[in-house]
Amino acid sequence: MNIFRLAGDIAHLLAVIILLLKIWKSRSCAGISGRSQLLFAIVYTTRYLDLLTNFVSIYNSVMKVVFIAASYATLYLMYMKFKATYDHNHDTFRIEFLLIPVTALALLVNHEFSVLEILWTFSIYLESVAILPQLFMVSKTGEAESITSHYLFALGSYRALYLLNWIYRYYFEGFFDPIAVVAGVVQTVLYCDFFYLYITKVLKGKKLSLPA
Amino acid sequence: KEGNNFHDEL
Repeated sequence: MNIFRLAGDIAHLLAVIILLLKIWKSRSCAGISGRSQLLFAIVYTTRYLDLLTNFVSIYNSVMKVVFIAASYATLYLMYMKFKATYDHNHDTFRIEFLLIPVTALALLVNHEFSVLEILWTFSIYLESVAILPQLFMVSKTGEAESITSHYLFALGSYRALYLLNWIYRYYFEGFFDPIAVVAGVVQTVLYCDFFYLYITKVLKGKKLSLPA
Repeated sequence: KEGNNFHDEL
């Protein structure tokens, strides 16, 4: 564990908590893509199956359980409890366009052709693009609430911090996982446009709105 | 610990 990885995990945890609190406190999931949240639930479920087969540390297991539980809690709030506030009309990204190529890639490019390993690889590839329905929704409506942009910033920072972690681990531990690194770079690049808007607008107290 | 079947990250 190094400082970048810890900071990344904290940013990730913060993102998940911000989202749950936003929905719970406002009693509304307006502006949040249910499709992205569904993809994240699939990501955590397929990646953390190793909870049952492989013990790393208490920290690792607790975080995995928290991420799985939080993703299902978010889905419950969006699709059941506050269903009436879910903005279907703007959440139209076709997720099969992500799921099909990601499945194919996981079957072709993996560390080992075994069920758990392919599911892990699938989850890494899917995570890298799972935010697209949310970013698509923001671009479609042309704006996002400040709390939603804080959520997106925390979630995007997490993988960017992991990139620093991987650079650190490469130099100091000789650890290198090309699958995670390439997917992590793709994931971080997808947020770049948002990061720019966040820094130039939201941090200066303005609402995140896109030019028409 | 070179990736294979042992993923210690989240």
